[in-house]
Amino acid sequence: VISEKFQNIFRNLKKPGRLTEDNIKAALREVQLVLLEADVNYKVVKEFIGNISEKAVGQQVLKSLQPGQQVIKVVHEELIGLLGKSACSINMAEAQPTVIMVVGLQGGGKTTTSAKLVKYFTKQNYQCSLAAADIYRPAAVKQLEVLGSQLNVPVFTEGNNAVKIATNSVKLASRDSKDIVIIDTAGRLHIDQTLMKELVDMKKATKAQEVLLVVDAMTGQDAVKIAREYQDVLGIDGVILTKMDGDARGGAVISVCAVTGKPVKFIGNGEKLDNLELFYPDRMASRILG
Amino acid sequence: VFGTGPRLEYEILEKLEELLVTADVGVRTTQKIINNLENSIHNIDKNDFQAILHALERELLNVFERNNQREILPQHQSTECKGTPRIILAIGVNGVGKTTSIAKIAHRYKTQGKDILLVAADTFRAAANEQIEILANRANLELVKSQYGADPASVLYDGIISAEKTKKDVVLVDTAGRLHTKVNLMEEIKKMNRVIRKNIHSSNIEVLLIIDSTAGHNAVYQARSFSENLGATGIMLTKLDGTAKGGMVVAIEDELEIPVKLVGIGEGIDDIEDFVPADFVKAILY
Ligand SMILES: Nc1nc2c(ncn2[C@@H]2O[C@H](COP(=O)(O)OP(=O)(O)OP(=O)(O)O)[C@@H](O)[C@H]2O)c(=O)[nH]1
Ligand SMILES: Nc1nc2c(ncn2[C@@H]2O[C@H](COP(=O)(O)OP(=O)(O)OP(=O)(O)O)[C@@H](O)[C@H]2O)c(=O)[nH]1
Ligand SMILES: [Mg+2]
Ligand SMILES: [Mg+2]
Repeated sequence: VISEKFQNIFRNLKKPGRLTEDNIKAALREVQLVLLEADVNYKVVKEFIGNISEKAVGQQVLKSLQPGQQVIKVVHEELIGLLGKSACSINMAEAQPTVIMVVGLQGGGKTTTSAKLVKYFTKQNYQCSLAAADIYRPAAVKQLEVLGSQLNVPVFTEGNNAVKIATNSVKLASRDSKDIVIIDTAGRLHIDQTLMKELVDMKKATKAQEVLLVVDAMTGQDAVKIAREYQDVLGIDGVILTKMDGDARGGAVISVCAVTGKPVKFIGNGEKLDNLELFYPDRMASRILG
Repeated sequence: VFGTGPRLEYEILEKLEELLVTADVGVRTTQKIINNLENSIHNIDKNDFQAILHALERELLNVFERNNQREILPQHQSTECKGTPRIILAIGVNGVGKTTSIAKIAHRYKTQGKDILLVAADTFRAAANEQIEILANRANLELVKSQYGADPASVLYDGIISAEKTKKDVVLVDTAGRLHTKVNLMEEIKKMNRVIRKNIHSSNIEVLLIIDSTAGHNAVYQARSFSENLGATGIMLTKLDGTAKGGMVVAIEDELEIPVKLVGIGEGIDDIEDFVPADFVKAILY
């Protein structure tokens, strides 16, 4: 469902016989503005418009009866293509427990999302546990413990550093026959070499099956740098886009998928522990187009 | 409408557009600024990119120079409203750094010898009380809090009364994160604002909107909505120690005229600085 507003960009392209390469270019300039206002990365937008341009001014479109509709369709489909497949599942370990690390910048929603993931998997009858590996933020462990007790799952906190807490949690989860252990980590800047190394060590020591990057839906142009650094230094398996219950268009997700090549697995849609949903690329594309 | 300045080459315009948009200045504000630039540059070598950047720097500074009041809780204009306590209310969407920032400001006042009181008015989020309590204890700051789930307006009221009784200089109030699109949460913060205004003179109130420098266009929507609902008197821009430039405050100052007063440059209690437009603009352009 593409908004009226977006479709209006192409109203002049709807009259057959009046289409020129120039007015397609003008319409695509409008699309560029729409995407930039939705916080899609500048370079990604330029490349995207370039690709669309080739397809749009191709002979088939110019001759078709509904050229405007055709261009909209191309834009929408190309955007969906950039967002990857829908409803991607978590890689489950062959021998339990499956270890999931939740990582990302400060304040993105990792702790809340870790608890949401527990609720999501518990509903599917998996036995879950949480690991409180954020030893820096005041009351971070307490925050996870409060959420863990709301969900009636254990929260492992033993260890004198983050990596030890993570490895101890995996050992305990295995001993207790938990299917999944979700590790909440401290927020950290992608440029903080020491803290990024901590994640690399943690991933190696726990043999984590899934490293999920939590990204705030309101993130702007910086999304490219964040995603690139997390992917190059740590390696991620998927993305969770949070705070989608607001009015952020969420174009940062395009940058993240384009740069990492990894799919968005879930979206966070509110502060409650039920507010985790599967990701649907077509819905996201419509939202970005405004 | 053609200006009197030279029209710049397409390649140069693209370069300037990329520079500003990737700094999150926002696409419409970028267009406006570049148009102003073309209308204002005279006697400039169209091929001298450094000279053009310098002119762009001036154009950006023009936006900031419209707002000269960048002091938190500025000095009183007259003596009649000199009562205590003065109050700072930290508001903003989820996760931007309100709790950390209000603690930084409180610590700063304390080191200046002021008597301050922190009020833990986030009664909603898990371990919010515990988080601010640890920050308060570390910095030796007095704290008023209530139980989890209490009415935040009544915790705020208790804090104001306590501060009046004990003759505090400044009350600093932390609030729960809230998306500006949530009507009931905006009503809650409006109610808290009314409680403050019933008890404290407006010249003694700072409504500080906390904005995350990694935010894109949504920051402008946040500022617009919080401003319409409450009237923000200032902005603190957090997480500038990352790679984000925080350019959306250019749009906010240009369209809403809310001055950026402080910046957060890290997670430590001292990681706070006054906002300096010249430094901020240089960081975007060079
Ligand atoms: N509205 C909304 N709020 C959310 C969502 N996810 C998280 N939050 C809120 O965002 C704020 C930050 O969430 P946290 O889980 O503490 O974020 P974090 O990434 O663990 O933060 P750090 O550990 O400090 O890096 C809290 O107020 C959460 O309630 C969401 O999907 N929607
Ligand atoms: N790098 C960096 N991190 C910051 C800065 N300010 C806050 N943070 C971090 O951002 C995260 C969120 O900070 P909080 O103070 O809990 O944010 P909040 O707005 O109170 O969050 P909610 O109350 O959940 O809405 C924490 O991990 C902080 O340490 C800053 O200037 N730089
Ligand atoms: Mg956390
Ligand atoms: Mg807080």
